[in-house]
Amino acid sequence: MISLKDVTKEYRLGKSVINALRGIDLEINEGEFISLCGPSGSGKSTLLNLIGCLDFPTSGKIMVMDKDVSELSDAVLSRLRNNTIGFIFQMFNLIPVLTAYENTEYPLLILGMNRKERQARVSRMLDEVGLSKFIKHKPDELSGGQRQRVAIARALVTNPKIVLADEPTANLDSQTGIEILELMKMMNEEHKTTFIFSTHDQKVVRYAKKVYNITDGRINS
Amino acid sequence: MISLKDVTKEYRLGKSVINALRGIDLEINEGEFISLCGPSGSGKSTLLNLIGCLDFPTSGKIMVMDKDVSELSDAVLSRLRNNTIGFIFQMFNLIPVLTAYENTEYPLLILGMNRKERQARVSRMLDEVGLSKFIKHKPDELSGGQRQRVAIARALVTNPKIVLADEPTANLDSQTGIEILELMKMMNEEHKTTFIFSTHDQKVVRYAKKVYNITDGRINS
Ligand SMILES: Nc1ncnc2c1ncn2[C@@H]1O[C@H](COP(=O)(O)OP(=O)(O)OP(=O)(O)O)[C@@H](O)[C@H]1O
Ligand SMILES: Nc1ncnc2c1ncn2[C@@H]1O[C@H](COP(=O)(O)OP(=O)(O)OP(=O)(O)O)[C@@H](O)[C@H]1O
Ligand SMILES: [Mg+2]
Ligand SMILES: [Mg+2]
Repeated sequence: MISLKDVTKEYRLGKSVINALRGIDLEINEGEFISLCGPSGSGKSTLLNLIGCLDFPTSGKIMVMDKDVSELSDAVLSRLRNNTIGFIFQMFNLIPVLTAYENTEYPLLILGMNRKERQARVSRMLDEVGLSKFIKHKPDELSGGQRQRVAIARALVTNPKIVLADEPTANLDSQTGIEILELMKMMNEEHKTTFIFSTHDQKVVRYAKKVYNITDGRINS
Repeated sequence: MISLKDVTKEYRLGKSVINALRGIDLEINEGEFISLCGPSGSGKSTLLNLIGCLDFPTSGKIMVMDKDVSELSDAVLSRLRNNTIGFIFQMFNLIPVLTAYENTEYPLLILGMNRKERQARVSRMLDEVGLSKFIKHKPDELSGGQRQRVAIARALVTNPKIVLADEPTANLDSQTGIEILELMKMMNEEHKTTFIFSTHDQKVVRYAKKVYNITDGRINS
């Protein structure tokens, strides 16, 4: 479903080059529940961004849903991201002027879903992440962990095939983190949703069926 | 050194009122290493903001360094925050156009420190948090955990009397988190720096000498 072959990613800063990813080979099948672990700065977010087609490799090949992403037009890539992928950002990336409800609803508007269906889905999703009392709050009227949960709700509300979750429990207490993981485990079992986590949280690692360790841009085998 | 008496904090959202803090009594002495724990949304960040004089209670009294903060002028409050308090924000709040070095240096400029001394302190601090190779990176050229460490370096570089740390290890792997806690423990032992953490991380709780649990705006005793 997703495959990376000899993928590298370089960033340039003035004269220096940062080798964020140094030759990644990775295969991910449908329905997997995978965790990517490694020290701060080791390349986890970079890798997730490439898989999610939010960024492109410096070299190497990435296939998503059996398509070489470097050969897709912007329009097709955009559709792939909206219809197939749900992304939970490490920094949440919520829209400041929209409420928790509106932020969560946004991807469904892009999909052209009708109002009645959107309302049902958004309410249920926000309830699943424990935020039904906070639907009218904007991000700056929410706690850190509440913002994280809006980011989670927004990524899951389209019922995507692939969920890329960048440190989804970082700002959550143990109990809330477990509730989120149980929700994701259920989606994985019921819909065969593929989950790829980047995490420092041992609870997430325990839920994962496969763990890849990344250090300094390489996956340790 | 810090005392809160019957402190409440209300937020208004349209017609509804959110009671973020519901009568907090708390005494913190110099040199303490305290952790504040509780579920997402329970009031931890709100409490830290009040102690750090970044916000004011709806009712109740807050004393910092034996002064009633509601009686201080803006100028005195500002000096209190700059000279005495170091704040590590849950969302980092780095200045996007400044590099890691410049973000860390900023509080020393406010203190009017000379260039040679600033240079020595900033370099040492960024080295302590493992970022000497990243001093020229701006926030958007850093990983989540690297940004968190810049926020930490910036809060500690003035060698403040009181450090308010809002989830300082949330985006760090275990090893890096421990290194940060060891640094803070050393400052606490050498300088009697007072540390107040809000955290979901059991590692931080283990380092703390006192733990307060907060649920729904109240401290459980
Ligand atoms: N500006 C605001 N307007 C309305 N409600 C607010 C505002 N800021 C915070 N709140 C609410 O106050 C409560 C406490 O928020 P706070 O940020 O202190 O929680 P927290 O314990 O730090 O949570 P977390 O662990 O998720 O960071 C939350 O329920 C939040 O929704
Ligand atoms: N735009 C950029 N320019 C230069 N270097 C960058 C840029 N973005 C990321 N980097 C560097 O690439 C490396 C990998 O970053 P990445 O965000 O993937 O790490 P990470 O494993 O997610 O870390 P964390 O656990 O701290 O979130 C880091 O050393 C970072 O400084
Ligand atoms: Mg990251
Ligand atoms: Mg908080």
